[in-house]
Amino acid sequence: IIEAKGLSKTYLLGRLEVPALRGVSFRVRPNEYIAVMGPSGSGKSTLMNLIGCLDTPTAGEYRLDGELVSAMDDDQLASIRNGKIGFVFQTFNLLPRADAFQNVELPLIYAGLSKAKRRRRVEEAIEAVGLTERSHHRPSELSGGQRQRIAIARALVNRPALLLADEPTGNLDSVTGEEIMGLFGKLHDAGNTIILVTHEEYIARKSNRLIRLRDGRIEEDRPVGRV
Amino acid sequence: IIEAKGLSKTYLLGRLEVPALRGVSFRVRPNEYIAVMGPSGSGKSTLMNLIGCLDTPTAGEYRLDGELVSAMDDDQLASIRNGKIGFVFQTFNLLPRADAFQNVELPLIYAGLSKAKRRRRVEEAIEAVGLTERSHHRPSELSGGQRQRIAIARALVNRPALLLADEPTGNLDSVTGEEIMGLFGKLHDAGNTIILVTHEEYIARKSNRLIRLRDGRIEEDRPVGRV
Ligand SMILES: Nc1ncnc2c1ncn2[C@@H]1O[C@H](COP(=O)(O)OP(=O)(O)OP(=O)(O)O)[C@@H](O)[C@H]1O
Ligand SMILES: Nc1ncnc2c1ncn2[C@@H]1O[C@H](COP(=O)(O)OP(=O)(O)OP(=O)(O)O)[C@@H](O)[C@H]1O
Ligand SMILES: [Mg+2]
Ligand SMILES: [Mg+2]
Repeated sequence: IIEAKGLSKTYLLGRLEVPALRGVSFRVRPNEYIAVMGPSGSGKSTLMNLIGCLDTPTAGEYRLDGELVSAMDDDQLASIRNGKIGFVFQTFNLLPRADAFQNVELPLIYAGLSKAKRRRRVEEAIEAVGLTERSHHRPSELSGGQRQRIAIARALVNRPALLLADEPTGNLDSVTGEEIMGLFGKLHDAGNTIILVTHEEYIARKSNRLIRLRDGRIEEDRPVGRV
Repeated sequence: IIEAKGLSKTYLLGRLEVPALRGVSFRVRPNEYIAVMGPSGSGKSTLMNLIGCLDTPTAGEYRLDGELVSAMDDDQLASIRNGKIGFVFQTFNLLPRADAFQNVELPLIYAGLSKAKRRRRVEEAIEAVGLTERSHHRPSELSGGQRQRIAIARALVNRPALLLADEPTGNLDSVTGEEIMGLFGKLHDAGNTIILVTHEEYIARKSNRLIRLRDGRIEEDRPVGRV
């Protein structure tokens, strides 16, 4: 499903070059459950942005479902992002002027679902993260962890073939965190692929493969735990 | 240093009332180190905002250093907030158009320090969180955990008598998290008071008192670990 060869990303700050990823290579097969770990600043979010087609590498090759992403046009990229990939951002990225319901509904509007079908799927996703009573709160009227859970509901509502979650439990107590991991486990059991960034061991233990980054390189890539 | 009696906070959403805190009472003595825990949405950030004089309660009494905060005028509140209290927000709240150095420098400008003295203290604080090489990056040019560490440096730069930190390690790997807890430990050893919200056990274990919230009430308030 994913093939990365020598992926690099160097940010440009004026004339200063900031190498965030230095030649990362790996493959992901369908239905894998991967935990990405590593110190703060090691390049995890940068890698997730490349995998999710939200940014382009400065070097290297990236294939999604066998196709070279660098050769795709904007329409193709957008349809992949909206259809196949669910993304939970480290910074949530919710629309501030829309309420929780409207934020979760957004991917379904892009996917062209009918209003009635959208309503049912949004209510189901918000119920799954335990926030039915907060459906009409805006992001600023929610707690930090509640915003995070709405961002998770939005990523799951399209039942994505590939879920990319960047620190999905950073603001959640462990009981709520376990509930979210239960949702991810169901998505995985249904045959989908999950890649999540975490720094919490109890989250990483749910996965079946660990990729550890350090200073923009892969330090370790091995099978773990869950089968 | 702090005396809270029957503190309550009810948010108003149109005609809907959302009770976030329902009558919370506690005292904090100088040089205590308190961990506040509880499920997502239980009222932790709301409580921190009241303690830090960033919001006013809808009921109850709150005294800081023996004085009733509700009776203070805006100037008094601002001088307490800028002088005595350091606040690490759950959402970092960095100025997007200022770089890391300028963000950390802000409390020292309010405190009226000379430029040379400010420079020294800012460099020291940024060095303490390990981000000297990122001093001139803006928040959008930093990783999630790096933004969090700049927000921590900003809260510590004024050597506050009271440090309020809301989930300060949510985006940090455990090694970096331990480094930050080392900084808090030093501040505590120097006689200052620390109140931090966390959902991570290894962070809570650094404190000497645990206040656990559930549904806007104090479920538990007892001494723990660190002496
Ligand atoms: N501005 C607001 N308007 C309406 N409701 C709000 C507002 N801010 C918070 N709330 C609600 O008040 C409750 C407490 O929120 P608070 O942010 O204090 O929780 P928390 O314990 O910090 O949670 P978390 O661990 O998820 O950060 C939540 O249920 C939230 O939905
Ligand atoms: N837009 C940018 N411009 C310049 N440098 C950047 C930019 N975005 C990130 N960086 C730098 O690239 C490096 C990798 O950042 P990245 O966000 O991928 O790290 P991370 O592993 O996700 O860290 P964290 O765990 O703290 O979220 C960091 O050192 C950061 O300062
Ligand atoms: Mg990151
Ligand atoms: Mg909070």
